[in-house]
Amino acid sequence: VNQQRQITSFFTKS
Amino acid sequence: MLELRLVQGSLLKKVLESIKELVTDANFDCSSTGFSLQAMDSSHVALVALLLRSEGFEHYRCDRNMSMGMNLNNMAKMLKCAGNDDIITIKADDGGDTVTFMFESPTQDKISDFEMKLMDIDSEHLGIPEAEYHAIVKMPSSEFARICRDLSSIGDTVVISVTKEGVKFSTKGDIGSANIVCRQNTSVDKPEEATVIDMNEPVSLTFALRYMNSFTKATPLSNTVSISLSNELPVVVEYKIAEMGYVRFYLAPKIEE
Repeated sequence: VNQQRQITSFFTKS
Repeated sequence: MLELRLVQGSLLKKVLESIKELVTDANFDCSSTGFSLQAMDSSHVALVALLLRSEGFEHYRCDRNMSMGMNLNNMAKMLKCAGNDDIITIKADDGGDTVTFMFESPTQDKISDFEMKLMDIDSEHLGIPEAEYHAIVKMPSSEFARICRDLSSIGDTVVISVTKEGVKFSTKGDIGSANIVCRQNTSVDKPEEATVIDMNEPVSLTFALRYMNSFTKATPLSNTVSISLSNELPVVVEYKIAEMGYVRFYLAPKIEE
């Protein structure tokens, strides 16, 4: 099953 | 003090229509560079980045950097009251708690102002790293919208695969499956009708169609869309805003656990 990733796991707080 | 006069006011109307479904509340940031926004949807799966460069405004005054929290649905309601040919001016005072949208008809015989309450929004600003994408597909925005709409009647997710053969959009659902392949096609009459595939490496990624369909609300902003893909990275769906900037949508992929 494909799990939906969150954008916050790729881009971090600046 | 902030005063931004946009002759082509319809652009701002279209920008709001393109993002209000994805994001409820957002901070608009104003600096000498331009009028911008970065916001995530409530599930933190997608991110929208908007830039309207200061040079694109007929008059651009922004004395100090300002961040204005707005409810996008309310902002869209106010902008809907502007005519498509109207000039729109955005005005705000430093430290004030309202923003004013002024609409002028092209013949200057009707001038309206709508004042909207600002809100405090705690928003995280994310750093978006520069990335080398494995493949960039440029295609007519209406074609991309059509594909997303068609596939979402069959399935919930789309697999976008780029090979040297072209770009393939695939879905599967309870009633069956579908594959749409677009080949590079640069021999068309108008450049905006071309499909251009710039591929360094083959790439294949899975995305939720619900978000892709939401991004296509930006179709009226640009004749073309560019889709930048890298394995295991968020896709970037970009609509350029004529001579002013862009709306970019980032969407996290679905990844096999």
